[in-house]
Amino acid sequence: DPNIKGAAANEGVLANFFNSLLSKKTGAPG
Amino acid sequence: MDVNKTVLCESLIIWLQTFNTAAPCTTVADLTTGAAMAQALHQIDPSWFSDSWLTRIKDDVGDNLRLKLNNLKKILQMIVDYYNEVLNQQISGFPMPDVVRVAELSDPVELGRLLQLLLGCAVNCDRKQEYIQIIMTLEESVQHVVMTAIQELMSKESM
Repeated sequence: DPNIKGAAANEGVLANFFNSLLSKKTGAPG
Repeated sequence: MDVNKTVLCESLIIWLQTFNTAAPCTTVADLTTGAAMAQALHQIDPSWFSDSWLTRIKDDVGDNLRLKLNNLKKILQMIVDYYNEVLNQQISGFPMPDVVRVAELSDPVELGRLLQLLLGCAVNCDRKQEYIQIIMTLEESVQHVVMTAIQELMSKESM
């Protein structure tokens, strides 16, 4: 079902983005 | 009205509701007082958006435009200083929200920009993990708007 595939892909994009944001260091210089 | 910008404001209001502020946080009009935004900022970084700063934000402004505008100006200035002095991020490329239009017209486009800056504080502060995880529990359509808003901020910032 293309709708299910689309929803899963969408979920993947969001998860990837927020997980990469989680692993990004805080802005202040170290 | 730019539909995308209205969607931005609506989605960021849904996000702001996760802070469970004492001040009402349901409509654009609720937010024009600045009280809910200031209380959320106080949760994000209470050492910068301190108790004493929060007490200078009036929470009973009613329809008094001058008091609303004073609150919004204090919030915007403190957010800009937070980016510069705490996060070490220059956001000069980001269009600054017109707080006069927020106070006088409840303009959702300008309010959306202000909320976008507030979002940037949350996802860059020391407790960003907590705030990002909360964002990940929101409805997908809201997460999408939040993601786009963060990406736009990141594209405008320079070290």
